[in-house]
Amino acid sequence: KGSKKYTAVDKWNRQLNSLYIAIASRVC
Amino acid sequence: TDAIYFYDEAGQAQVQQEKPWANDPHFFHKVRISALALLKMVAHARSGGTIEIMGVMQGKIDGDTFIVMDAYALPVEGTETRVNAQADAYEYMVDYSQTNKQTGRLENLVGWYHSHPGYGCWLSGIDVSTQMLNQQYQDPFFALVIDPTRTVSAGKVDIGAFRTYRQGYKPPDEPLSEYQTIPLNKIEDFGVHCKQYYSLDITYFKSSLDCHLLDLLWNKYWVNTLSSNPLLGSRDYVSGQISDLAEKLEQAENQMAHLRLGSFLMPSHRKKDEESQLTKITRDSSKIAVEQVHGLMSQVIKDSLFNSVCP
Amino acid sequence: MASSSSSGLTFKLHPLVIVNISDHYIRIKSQLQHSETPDSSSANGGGPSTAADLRVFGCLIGVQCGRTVEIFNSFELVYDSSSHSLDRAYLEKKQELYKKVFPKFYILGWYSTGNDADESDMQIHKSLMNINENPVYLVLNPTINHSQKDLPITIYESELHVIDGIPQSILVRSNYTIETVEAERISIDHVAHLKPSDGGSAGTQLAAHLTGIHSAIKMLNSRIRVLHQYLMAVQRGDMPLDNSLLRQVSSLLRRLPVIDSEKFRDDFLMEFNDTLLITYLAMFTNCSSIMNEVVDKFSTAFDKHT
Repeated sequence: KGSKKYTAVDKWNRQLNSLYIAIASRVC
Repeated sequence: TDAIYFYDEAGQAQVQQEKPWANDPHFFHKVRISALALLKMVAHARSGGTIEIMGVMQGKIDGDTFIVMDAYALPVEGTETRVNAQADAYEYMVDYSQTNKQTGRLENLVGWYHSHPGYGCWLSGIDVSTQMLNQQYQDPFFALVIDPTRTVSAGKVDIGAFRTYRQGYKPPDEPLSEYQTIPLNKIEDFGVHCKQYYSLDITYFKSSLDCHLLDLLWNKYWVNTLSSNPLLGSRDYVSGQISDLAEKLEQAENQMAHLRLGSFLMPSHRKKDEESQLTKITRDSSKIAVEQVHGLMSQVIKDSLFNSVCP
Repeated sequence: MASSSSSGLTFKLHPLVIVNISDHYIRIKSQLQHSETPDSSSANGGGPSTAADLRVFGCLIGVQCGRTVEIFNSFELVYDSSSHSLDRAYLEKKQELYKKVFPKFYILGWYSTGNDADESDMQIHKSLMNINENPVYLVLNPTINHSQKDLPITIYESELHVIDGIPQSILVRSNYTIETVEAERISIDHVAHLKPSDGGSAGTQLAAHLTGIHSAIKMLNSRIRVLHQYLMAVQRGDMPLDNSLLRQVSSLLRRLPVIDSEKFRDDFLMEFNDTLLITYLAMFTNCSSIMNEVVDKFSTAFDKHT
């Protein structure tokens, strides 16, 4: 129940994580 | 208030003869939709589920305004699969118009409506081609799009009215219309054709009897307002929106990576494109969060109202 | 006419039907008021000479599932005043057209406007019985009376009663409830309060959302106050005791709290936390975007490559 939603949220979370790493690397 | 319900056949015939829209591609600016027409179109759009449905609108012209008095559904589905899908229903439209005239519905067709379930109110390439064809042969005519999924999710009617420019016409720069979330798989279709049409301002009207009945109707349907649950009703749509958001983030991140590598060679304006994409993603994510919070607020209020009472 | 039906059918009426009938009436009325000759009101069989005498007629369509009759939509019919009947050919043609678009809907009955059902309406009602064995008759009173609180709509069914030893079909009133689907409710709210279709600011959207809930809770509160005042009046002896009503009030009170199970709490908290999670991620997305903008502005301001 709700697995589709959690899969989507997990995907969002992972993409945010890699976006953060990409932005952080621009800072350095 | 009710004078608008009278159909002046002679006046309309004169307008049709004069054709003031023929020389001005930006002649029409507004649309006035009756309560009945809106209700019929939204109910029809929602009944289609995830399938694009289609119908036509009857009404009249008043200066630069389309006045939509009524609407009826057509036995056509999948409007995004071919140009001028309503050609499949010409016989139906002829029969329906004839029966309408017998009951005093004298208005002519002024437009067509269709639904974009879950992907917003705009005109796709097929819609633009269909509308251009309509404006060529049936003018004055306009296109209306309803998103029934976003209507339920946001709690307000998601609707848009549009007119296309003729082929080869270069429109002047217009102020940006209200931002709306476009799914990734539709962005290209949206972007390619967005300059080929302009939107009309939509307002609504109702009769004195409609006002009276709607006020009294509130005494009944307030229960439905209190018992509605947008969180559960649009679960699939929200999941889809979040997935789409994640994909857009991935795309933005890839572009950022390319930008960093090619920043010596890339011109500066590329940075602005990527920035605006992140800003759009932020707006989309805020919209999703706001709708979820609205739904949650209703649930929390109802919980404290009905479950915190001790007998 | 008898006071209430005993058929046990539950009638559910959608707001689209009400707005449809209202639109039909107002349109014919405005045409009649503008017309100069009686013949131009041909849409209604050329019957009424003034707007005050005007009656409009139409068909109700929807779905019957067991004992529940749900009236979803309606369409207009042509009335022949000379024979006091509906144009059958027109009805069949219209039914055929509606079947193509709404294949699940059947003809459930007919509607008319007026103060109350007429004795002559039975003739029309009987003529529809070969389409639907037990048609429904809806009457809408188009007189605007601002003091009235209830919808001016009455639903009738036909029942066989023995009157003076003769079995006769008579029209009896039936109760109904208003049923809406979510999209219908939203669009009714939209036109009832004439909200703009554009997004507006976040604050405007929040205000609109909370205003809707506030109005509904205010209605609930006013209903509860009415019940409370009734109970106080009964206690003082100002009003007669109604055991049936008291039982209903008692039953209502015993249903509170509405849901108090562990399963509900788990599901509720899950939804709560899911929303907070989405809000949290949206906030992070916003922060990432702002951070990116800061980095770009910094790079632009202190760019050594230009």
